[in-house]
This record gives sequence, C-alpha cells and structure tokens, in this order.
Amino acid sequence: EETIEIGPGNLKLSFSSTSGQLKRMFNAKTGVDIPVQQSYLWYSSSTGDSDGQASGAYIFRPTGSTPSVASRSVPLKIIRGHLVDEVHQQFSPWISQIIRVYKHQEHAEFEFTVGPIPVDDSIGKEVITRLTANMATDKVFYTDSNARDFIKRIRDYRADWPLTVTQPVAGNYYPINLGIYMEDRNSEFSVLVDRATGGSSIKDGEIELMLHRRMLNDDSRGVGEPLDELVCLNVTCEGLTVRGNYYVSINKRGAGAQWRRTAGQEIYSPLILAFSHEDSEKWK
Amino acid sequence: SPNTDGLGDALGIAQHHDAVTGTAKQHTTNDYAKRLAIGATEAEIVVDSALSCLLSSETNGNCTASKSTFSQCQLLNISFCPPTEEDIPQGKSLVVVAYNPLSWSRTDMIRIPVNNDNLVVKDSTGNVVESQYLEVDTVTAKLRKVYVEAYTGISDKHAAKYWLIFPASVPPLGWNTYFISKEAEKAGNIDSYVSAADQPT
Repeated sequence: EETIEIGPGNLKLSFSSTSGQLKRMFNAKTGVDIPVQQSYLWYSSSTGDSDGQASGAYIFRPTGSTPSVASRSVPLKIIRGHLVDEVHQQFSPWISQIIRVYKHQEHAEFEFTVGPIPVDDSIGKEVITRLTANMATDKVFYTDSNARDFIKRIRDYRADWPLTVTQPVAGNYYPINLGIYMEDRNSEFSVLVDRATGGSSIKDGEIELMLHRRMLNDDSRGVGEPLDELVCLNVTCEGLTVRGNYYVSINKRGAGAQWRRTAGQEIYSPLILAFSHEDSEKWK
Repeated sequence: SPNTDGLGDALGIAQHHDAVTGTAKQHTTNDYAKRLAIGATEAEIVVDSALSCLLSSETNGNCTASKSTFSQCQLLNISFCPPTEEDIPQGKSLVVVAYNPLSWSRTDMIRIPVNNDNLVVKDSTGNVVESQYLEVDTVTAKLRKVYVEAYTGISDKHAAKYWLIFPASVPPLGWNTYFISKEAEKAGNIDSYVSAADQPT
C-alpha cells in the first residue's frame, strides 16, 4: 500500500503514495529493474562575486553547487486507461509534470511545464530536472555530439588537457541535442530530449537536464541584456512558460543504443497531422 | 502558389550562432520567431494542399480537382485545435490524416482535444480503433488561456474538455486516414474508455 504502480504494458513505474515521488522503473519484458528518484530543482544565478562574472545568456554560473529543491513531497493524481496511464504532479505553483506510460511503448514520457519563473525575490533561477538512479557509474556518462554519436564524458576530466575545476556544476555541463545516458555493469539508463538543452551527471547515478532559465543580470559577454523573456497580454507581462517532453528508457547494458537511435528520430520527426470534415458516406 | 521559400529563409537565418545558442537580444529573438512562424504557416499550406491531392480520388494527376480542405494545429500541445473541438454533425466525420516522414513503419499515439466523449474512431477500412478519453488538466487549460490570445490574438473563451487518444499505424513515408464520428447511441463494444482517476493522499 506504500507504492502505486502504473503502466498498462511492459514498463512499470512505482510511486511513493506518501511523498508522491517516483521510486522505481521496471521492465517486465527485459527484467531491468532500477530504483529511480526524480525531482525538480533550481540553481540560483550568480550575479557576480569576487570574480564579477554573472550568469546570463552565454554563461551558466550558479551561486553554489547545491540547487534548491522545488518540493520534497508532491501531490499526485493517477489516471489509468487501456492505452495510457498518466501521473499528474504539481511540484510548485510554477512547476508541474505529467508522466505517461503507453501500452505499446517501453519508455516513459515526461511532459514538463515550467514557468513563469518567479523573480520577485531578486534571484535569477535556472531550473533543472534530476533523475537519480541507483547505479555505480564511476564518473562516466555519455552525451550526443550534435545529435550524432554519443561521446564518453568523464566528470572533472578532459582527455585533451589537464583540467582545473573551478565550476563543479557548470564545468561539467554539456550540450544535449538528442540525449544523455549512463550505464553500470548491468543496465543502461537513457534520457532523450525534444529540444536542445544542457545536461550533466554531477554525481554517480544522477542525470540532470536544464529546462528553463530566467535571470536578472547580463553576463557581459555581448548580448547586453539579461535572459528574461516575457509573454505579454494587453498591459500585463509575465515570464515565459516552457512545456516539453523528455523520454526515459531502461535497458540491459548494450541494448539501449537501438532505442536511442530509433526513438530519437521519431521524437524529431513527429507524425504530421491534418484535419478536415467530410461526409461520412463519401469518405475514402 | 504556396511554397516553402519562407521556411527556407527562416531556417537560413536561424542558423546564425546567436539563434542556435539563444544569445540574441530579445528583439532579434522575436524576429527569428516571427520568420519561423511565417515559414511554418506557409509550409502548412503546402502540406495541406499536397495531402488534399493525395487523398482525392478524382484528381488523375490534376490536383486542383480536390475538394478536401485540410488544416493543422500549431498549438496542439496546449489543447488548442479548432477543427477537432468543433461539434461533428450527424452524417459527417472528422478526418484525421497522419503523415509519417520516416522511412520505417511506426505506430504512434494521436492525442487531440475534443468536446464530446461519445465519439468513435475508425480506420480507413472502417474498423473501430481502440481509443481513450482523458480530461484536459487545469495546467493545460491555464496555458491555453494565456498563450492562445498572446499568439493568435483570438480571445479563447472555451477550453476543450477531453483529450481523445488513439493509436495510428502509418507506413514508411506514407499516410493513414482515421475517421471520427459521433455515435448515435454508444454501443458496449465500441472500444473507447473514459479514464479512471484516483488521488492518493
């Protein structure tokens, strides 16, 4: 009674009924079973310190390595059906999510809605989602290179030069166009995105994606404006809200590449839908 | 005649490094968005007219003979899609054409906003397709309220009530057609389900 399981097909997701948080992903066909937590957090944007460099459009520079958690327990609503099960979660007044598990698919779809990011406390915020799996990844993760091959990344290390780490978070961020994954001796944990973003694995077994940013300072690298896009209706304006999807799959080690390749192309080449009204008798 | 020149222009301009990385000034970003929107709208007209040609049984190579008029929905992700939300009169069908730009067959879920939970989905051979209804959530309804007016200038009074979900199987580089109509009386074997919700503490 402490967990709620969803998924009409092979993929099952378990949630804590007390905290509302994701606890586990299990694929009944492959037998892959990984404890997973997922949450939303935000880094506060640096306005410049002794260094003077502020976070802005060009530069990601959080004030610390530990982001604030949007919510430790989250109200959830479960919706079950024959084709899809959905979990609706509201992490804060401006962060919500729907997780969908379809009967015929073996990955989970996370639809996030983030914004408008509040800045009335005069703090710029850079919102991430973090997936924490119980995997020993030994500082290694993989990110795509411009949606082509996945390249091995090692935290706090560059193969080409001796790296001095001054930014433990931002210094390990990589551009994500297609996805990011990590593996241990038995399993792979893959995340694909529907848009260009940034991401990393700041601790072993963790993957994080930058989903939305709103800040109040220019980073003095040329753009000359803070990254603070607004949507205006009549005379009132508010920060932008972003809505998108990322997709999570668990596989046996070595089996994830096929999913990443085919699912990646399907995400970036969705079905084109066109609508019309016709007489039922004349349709063809 | 409709063409994709506007989209070509927009894609050319949007490959500037500031557009790719998001480091443009706001007024420049607005201009990128405007050009992409113009290109997408023009391309939509091209696709609608091409689909209309492909689906016409009377064309014999003459596309102007086609009578079908198609439209698309750019704000489907916030449940705004006037052609699917309209009431479907008796004897008429809402026709959904799905085109697959990939070179392999695929089955994807189609999700469209509707205002009636008494609809039946049939494929092009007349077989009933399994479908599911979900209520449109409050976050989506709120987004729709703000963004439809901001993007289209339309004052949107009525939010869609339901999402209708059904699987579409589409051949490589091809299309499939689905027909959605109102059932006079919902039979027990229609294969459409309203989702059940529960809210654990």
